[in-house]
Amino acid sequence: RPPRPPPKPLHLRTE
Amino acid sequence: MSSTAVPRPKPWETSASLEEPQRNAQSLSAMMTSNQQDSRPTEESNNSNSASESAPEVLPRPAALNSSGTYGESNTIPGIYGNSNYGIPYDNNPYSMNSIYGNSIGRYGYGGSYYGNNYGSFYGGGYGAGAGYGMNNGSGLGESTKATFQLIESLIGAVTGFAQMLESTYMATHNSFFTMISVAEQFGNLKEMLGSFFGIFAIMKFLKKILYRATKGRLGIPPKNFAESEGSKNKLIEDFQKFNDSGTINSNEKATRRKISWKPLLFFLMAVFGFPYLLNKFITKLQTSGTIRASQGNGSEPIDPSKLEFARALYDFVPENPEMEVALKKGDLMAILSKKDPLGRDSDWWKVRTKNGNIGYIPYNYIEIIKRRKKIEHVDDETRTH
Repeated sequence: RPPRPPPKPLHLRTE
Repeated sequence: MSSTAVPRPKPWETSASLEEPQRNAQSLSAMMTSNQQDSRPTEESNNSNSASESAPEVLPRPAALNSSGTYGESNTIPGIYGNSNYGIPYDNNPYSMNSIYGNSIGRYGYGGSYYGNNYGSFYGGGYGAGAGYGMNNGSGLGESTKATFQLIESLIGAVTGFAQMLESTYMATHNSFFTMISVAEQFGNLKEMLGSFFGIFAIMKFLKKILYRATKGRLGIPPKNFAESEGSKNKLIEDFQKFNDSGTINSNEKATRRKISWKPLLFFLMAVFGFPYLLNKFITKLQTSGTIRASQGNGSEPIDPSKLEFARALYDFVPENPEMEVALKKGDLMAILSKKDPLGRDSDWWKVRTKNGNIGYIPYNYIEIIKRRKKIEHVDDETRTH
């Protein structure tokens, strides 16, 4: 039911 | 212990069982110079005589010496020699022997201490290095003390800056005061100069009038009140005297001047008190702008509670990057700290503070913004009843 979260900005990406 | 009259007998004379000391003594005599060896027999013969005389008194000693004289006690010999008065050669040689032993012992001792020091310092250095390494890597005590010291340093810097500001303000006020004084002085000078100039001008005018009258109109300038002054020459002189004695005309001028002389004083007072005030305002403005800039540099805008927006979670959110993101449960309330990313650009991930006090980023489409303060209370009631 929850929507897909929007694309992560650079500072939140783990890689 | 022993006197010159009754010398102590030599050990090898009183007891034959002490072989080791005897050998030592013989080696001693071998080390002597030829001169000392020449002097030795005479003394020995004397001593042997005296020893035979006093033998009964000291006979019991060798037995005690024998019983306690172990193998390694040969070094008691130099002491016996040193204490007795056998003469200079005997006295000196045992001491020299003793010093040789002492030297060798000292050398061994020195060697021991040398090694000890070396190893000790090596281990100490190693341990110290290890401790330093641990301190640098540990982010606990070292870091916190570092931060504390930095805080203290910055505090001292701020106080020093404030003191310097006060000092400079004082200096500026002082300087402005003296500038004002000098300006007033200059005005005084100007007034004097103008006064003297006009005084000269008046005298010139008067002289020209006199000249005109003397030359019957060919030189100089005609006086304005020519018709009147023709008849009364004395009136002009009286006027001039009045002017010089600061009579009625001048007294009127003085009164008016005294009236307006409050203006520069007021201006001066305003400058003295207004300048520091303006400076203070300027500095506070600078400080506030500086703090805002500093807080923005940290990536978080200054939080104004009255403008703070609140939001409620629409869905559960499980953070993929727990260091930056924060977990949400459906219906949780949170305060929106920033709708921008750390670089200040608009973002789809907002920085929020949840009820637990955790601060992190969450996707904007998982929450709904609560518009007004009244609505917050309403929502609070809803959550309480549920």
